[in-house]
Amino acid sequence: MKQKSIGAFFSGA
Amino acid sequence: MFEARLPQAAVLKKLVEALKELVTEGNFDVSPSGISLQAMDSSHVCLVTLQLNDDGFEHFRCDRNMSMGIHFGNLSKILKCAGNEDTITLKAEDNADQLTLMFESANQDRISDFDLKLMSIESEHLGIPDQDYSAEVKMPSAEYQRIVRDLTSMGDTVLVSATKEGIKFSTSGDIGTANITLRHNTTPEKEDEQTHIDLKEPVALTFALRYLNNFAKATPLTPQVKLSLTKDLPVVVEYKVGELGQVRFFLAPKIDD
Repeated sequence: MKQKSIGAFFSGA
Repeated sequence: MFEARLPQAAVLKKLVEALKELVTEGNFDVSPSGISLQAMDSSHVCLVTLQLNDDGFEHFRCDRNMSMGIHFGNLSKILKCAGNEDTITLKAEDNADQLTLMFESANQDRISDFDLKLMSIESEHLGIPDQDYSAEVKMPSAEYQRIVRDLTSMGDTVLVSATKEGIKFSTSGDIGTANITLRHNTTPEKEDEQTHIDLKEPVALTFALRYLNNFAKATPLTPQVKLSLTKDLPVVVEYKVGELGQVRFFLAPKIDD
């Protein structure tokens, strides 16, 4: 299984 | 200048103990509305956010927004010098390169102050949308801590599935498999001991147990924890800090290759 970076789920402000 | 006073140092001590292994450093962003923090762990799979509201403090003053770069291991060393019942005051001049922590014993016969050197930390601020989750589960924080600890002895990852039957935590490893199910339970008289499952639709996600265990370091903060789950999105593990605010841990799910 793989895991994305948490940043991939939220937009940069 | 910035000045914030809390009647009990224990709260801040517990908060920093909850964070310091997951995130070694981060910016305390102070503004007239309070203190906030966003920080990722070193592998960038989880995010910690902290919000402490100005009106939760005994006294709060912030003339100018500031970002104070904190090394949490060093802050923890200083907070270990505070008694649990001490009043704690955080102070910094505008654009200061240090944060002063002042501890006063309950009968005010002992006053100490420590200056923590601040760091310059580049950090990306992420926008976290408010959203509806497929399942929101409130449970005793000690129960959550026990479940993730027990499962860690069996496996590395946990499948968390919320259905109308309850919330099930499943893992498997070399020695075998384990399943723990908690049902919606409002029988205990104390609300802190109840389990509430608010389900909009069934959801199942897989997570690394190592991180879920790490989040449980926040258990001493509060008797209840809330897990929020939606398909293909990070789980949110939230601990409220009384009237002061909350700490939230976001963990990216494991997905099939």
